Amino acid sequence: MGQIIAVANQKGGVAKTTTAINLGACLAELGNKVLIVDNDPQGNASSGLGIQRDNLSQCLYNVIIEGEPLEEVILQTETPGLKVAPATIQLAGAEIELVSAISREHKLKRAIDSVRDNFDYIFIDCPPSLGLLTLNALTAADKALIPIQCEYYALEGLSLLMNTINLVQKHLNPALEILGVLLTMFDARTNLSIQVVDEVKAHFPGKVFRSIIPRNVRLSEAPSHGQAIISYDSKSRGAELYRELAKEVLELE
Amino acid sequence: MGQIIAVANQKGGVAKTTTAINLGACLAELGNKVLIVDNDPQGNASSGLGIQRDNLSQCLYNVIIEGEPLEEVILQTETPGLKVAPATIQLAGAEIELVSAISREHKLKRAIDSVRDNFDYIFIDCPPSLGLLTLNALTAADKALIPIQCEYYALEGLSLLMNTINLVQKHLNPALEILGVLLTMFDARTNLSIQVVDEVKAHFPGKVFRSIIPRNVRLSEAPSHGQAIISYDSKSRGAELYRELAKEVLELE
Ligand SMILES: Nc1ncnc2c1ncn2[C@@H]1O[C@H](COP(=O)(O)OP(=O)(O)OP(=O)(O)O)[C@@H](O)[C@H]1O
Ligand SMILES: Nc1ncnc2c1ncn2[C@@H]1O[C@H](COP(=O)(O)OP(=O)(O)OP(=O)(O)O)[C@@H](O)[C@H]1O
Ligand SMILES: [Mg+2]
Ligand SMILES: [Mg+2]
Repeated sequence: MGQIIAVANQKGGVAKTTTAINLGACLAELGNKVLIVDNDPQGNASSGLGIQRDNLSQCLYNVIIEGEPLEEVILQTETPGLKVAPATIQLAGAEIELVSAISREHKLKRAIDSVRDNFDYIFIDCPPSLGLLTLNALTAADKALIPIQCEYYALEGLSLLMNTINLVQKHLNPALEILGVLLTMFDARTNLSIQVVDEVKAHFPGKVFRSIIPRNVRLSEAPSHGQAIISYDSKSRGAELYRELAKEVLELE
Repeated sequence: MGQIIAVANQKGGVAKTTTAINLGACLAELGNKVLIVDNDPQGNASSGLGIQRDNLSQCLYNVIIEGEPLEEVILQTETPGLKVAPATIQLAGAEIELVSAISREHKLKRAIDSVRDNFDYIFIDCPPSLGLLTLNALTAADKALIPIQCEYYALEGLSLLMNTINLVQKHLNPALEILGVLLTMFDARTNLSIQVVDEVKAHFPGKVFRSIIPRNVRLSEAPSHGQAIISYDSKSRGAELYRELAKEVLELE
């Protein structure tokens, strides 16, 4: 039974997509079968993995709104052992269409449960909001992984996020736990980064991953080649730290 | 009659808030009366301007959902000539509550029109989504300012954003124009930044501001002191480029 992990934080640009792609790829490199579900209408996880979205006839939208089996939209990526359920611009319509749908928060869960046994890990990349797409992801997930940028504004949104997770645990998914909090874009040259690390560790005692992802330009270049960091530049600091993180996630099992 | 400018882009972390605060502050420094409307439940524009959000009894939520006059929630900031209509965590409920409200896209416009004559510029900081809060901002605005990060994923979301702007122009606000596209977090040391600049200029001929905001750690430190960059570090590259941008915006009038 695969573990379903929602990568969520409504603060924008904190490395949700970068983490879903690269942690997923590093776990695949270690022999796990991994699926990335692109639950963000921006479709960054799909294009970051080299999927040509304009050529797709179906995507996650068809699964969530029209009940198409998830199996039908899953594609293989360049990385062995790593598959993706892509998103296209069509998914942007899902938030509004879900509002009046029956059992609207459980659509993604039902879809993912049908393929769950085929994978060891399933990562759901979330959009930067706490709307119905993210609620669907938190309802489908066993665990939530929360990336936090080492910047001042990163601390602001945490209470909003934790409120939402508590609501989901109370009304939609009592089994949901926090897998961990991941510090990203750490810049050792700035005091700000160090201050944020200390504050986040104080805020989430025992839940912050030891691996801290440094700011590394190779991580931001990799998606323009449609590759995960381990294919684009396997010796980079970015690849090294996401491999460390993969080992930590395996230890937590 | 003040000019109303929505700062919007559904891609997260591209410097919407940083641009609203600092462009606003630089225009105030030149003698203009400026208002920042924090239309994002994260409330980053409010805290970045030193507002203690936990002490507030009213915010933009009360204006949009309960019809409170906008005038009632406007506060003075540390920067002379710069005021803010703050957001608190309550605003997070507005997206869902607006869905079934009458004339739901025009709530913010009606509120802002009531104070418009008291300001030269009114900036609306948007959340990283294309939901009802951003639709309200684009309906209330004369112009849209689009910050774009010099990163690969920045190009991805542009068609989604332009689709939304076209829909707003067709059905909600025919007068809406694009004020300009602002390139942010430019890092001259990386090829990626240079490639993105070229692609964006090709995509928006004649609409890209000459001023390109460099990546500058002082810009990310300023909000932790509740100050705009011109108060926190007036001689920094960040302050210099936002002042240049302010001059360009004045030229466009
Ligand atoms: N450690 C890193 N070092 C340098 N750049 C990074 C790093 N992690 C992510 N990036 C870059 O920062 C930007 C934001 O990251 P990403 O898009 O993964 O965040 P996100 O949280 O998924 O954003 P959104 O909220 O829009 O979904 C991207 O351009 C990405 O390539
Ligand atoms: N030119 C810059 N140089 C360095 N850091 C910057 C720059 N502009 C913004 N930042 C920092 O980058 C992060 C993202 O910026 P900001 O929060 O303004 O983006 P946003 O688009 O408003 O994000 P969101 O989508 O969550 O609303 C912040 O921590 C900010 O301090
Ligand atoms: Mg993303
Ligand atoms: Mg913002």
